[in-house]
Amino acid sequence: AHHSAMSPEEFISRIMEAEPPEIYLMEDMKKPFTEASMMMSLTNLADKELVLMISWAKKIPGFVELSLADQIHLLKCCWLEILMLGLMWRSVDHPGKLIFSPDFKLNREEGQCVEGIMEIFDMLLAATSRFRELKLQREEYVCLKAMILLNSNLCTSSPQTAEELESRNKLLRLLDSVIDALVWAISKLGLSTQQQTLRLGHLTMLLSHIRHVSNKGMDHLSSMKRKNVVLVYDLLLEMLDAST
Amino acid sequence: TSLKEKHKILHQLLQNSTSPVDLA
Repeated sequence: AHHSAMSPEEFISRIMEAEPPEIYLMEDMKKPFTEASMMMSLTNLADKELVLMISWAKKIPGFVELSLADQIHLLKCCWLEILMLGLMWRSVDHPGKLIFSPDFKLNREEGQCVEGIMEIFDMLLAATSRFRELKLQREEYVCLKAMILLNSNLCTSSPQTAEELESRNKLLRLLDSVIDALVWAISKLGLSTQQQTLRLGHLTMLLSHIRHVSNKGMDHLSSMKRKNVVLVYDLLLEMLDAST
Repeated sequence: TSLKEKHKILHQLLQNSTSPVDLA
């Protein structure tokens, strides 16, 4: 069925099914970390996750109907935000820890070995705490992730051709479906109408923090690459080059 | 540089009907 004909419940069930599987770093961790070893583990994991992220995006109803140019632009704009929201979701029940993968968990203090990363860890932990306070539900999490993807490029491009305009209109309708799905997910929590409106506001306001941390993270990774602390390759290199 | 050349892997993964997991 086309996403516009789906009920919010159906739409959420489709994006829940699209969720990527758990991913393992599968490296022999030599502790204590060095700046290079920690950066290498983080970028290796990000590269693996990126491949799965493309597969995830393609499973979001309506995404592959957008123009290929829009699909590329959206993914290159939001990839680090998506990785960070996933990290927050995995870490939400582990205060003070960042669960990058089941076999790669870091305490805040372990960030000390990489110059400039502690500040980013603190921002990630703070946003995770906020999600913990709000008792983020899985249905809400999957909607927020889809919202990040579809909203990522909305204010940085303006359609010129008829094809671009058509894709943009499809994108806006798709965002409507995701917003409807999030509203529906919130409505299932047994809150008053006012509390539902407030929750929607609080959840969507967190997205601006995630964009901010992602921008910081992007600058940090670019600087680590420039200083040759870490070798960035494959899909991650393509995404990073695209965004610097 | 065209979008396709600049984002070779991303383009390939988006266009390919095979699961990216298999490609990886």
